[in-house]
Amino acid sequence: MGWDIWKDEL
Amino acid sequence: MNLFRLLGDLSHLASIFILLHKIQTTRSCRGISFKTQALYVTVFVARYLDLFYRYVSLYNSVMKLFFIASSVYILYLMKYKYRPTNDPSIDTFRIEYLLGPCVLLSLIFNYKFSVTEVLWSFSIFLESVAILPQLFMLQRTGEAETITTHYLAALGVYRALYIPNWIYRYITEDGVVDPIAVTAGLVQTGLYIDFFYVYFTKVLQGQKFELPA
Repeated sequence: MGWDIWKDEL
Repeated sequence: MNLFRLLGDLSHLASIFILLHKIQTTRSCRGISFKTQALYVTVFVARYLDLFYRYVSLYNSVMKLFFIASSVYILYLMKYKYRPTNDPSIDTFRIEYLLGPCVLLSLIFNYKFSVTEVLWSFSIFLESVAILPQLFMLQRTGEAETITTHYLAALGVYRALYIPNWIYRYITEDGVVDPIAVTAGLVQTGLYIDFFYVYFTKVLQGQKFELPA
């Protein structure tokens, strides 16, 4: 549960 | 990768092909905002600098290169090949009102205070409002060619599909979200609501896209 950085998205 | 995101990305690809098709078959970029297209180039270049230092997948890299190349090509078409059909006098949205706040927001909200991370945040915020000069132009002229509305609809669908993608990720990835991407993405999708209303009630019923006077 929490924040993540979705750098796999365009 | 999930189905929502894949369909969203394909819709984004489709929007670009629709735009290229519109320009090339009508031999005109009438009705297309140069400012919005220039903002997209800025968005893609700022965000996809990570091509140089982060490898995600072949799909990811190819898409990034395609988005940069096609957006630059569209600018070229508008500025050179079909320049006489581009009318800057109706493309009057003041983009400094978008760029300024986006710079400020990216300096405040980012995941790390570094050049690449601030540029990434900036690109996310800028993408969320980059369509405004185009929508403003539509509002001003009060009508649009049907093909141009299909372009906008495909772009809007791309953004809309990212929302179920995030919900899916939230569920499957233990309640994790990317707050910057989600907040900006919701704003961006919200901007299309008015357009979609007219698109669904008029264009898809076979009528011309015309706004009430």
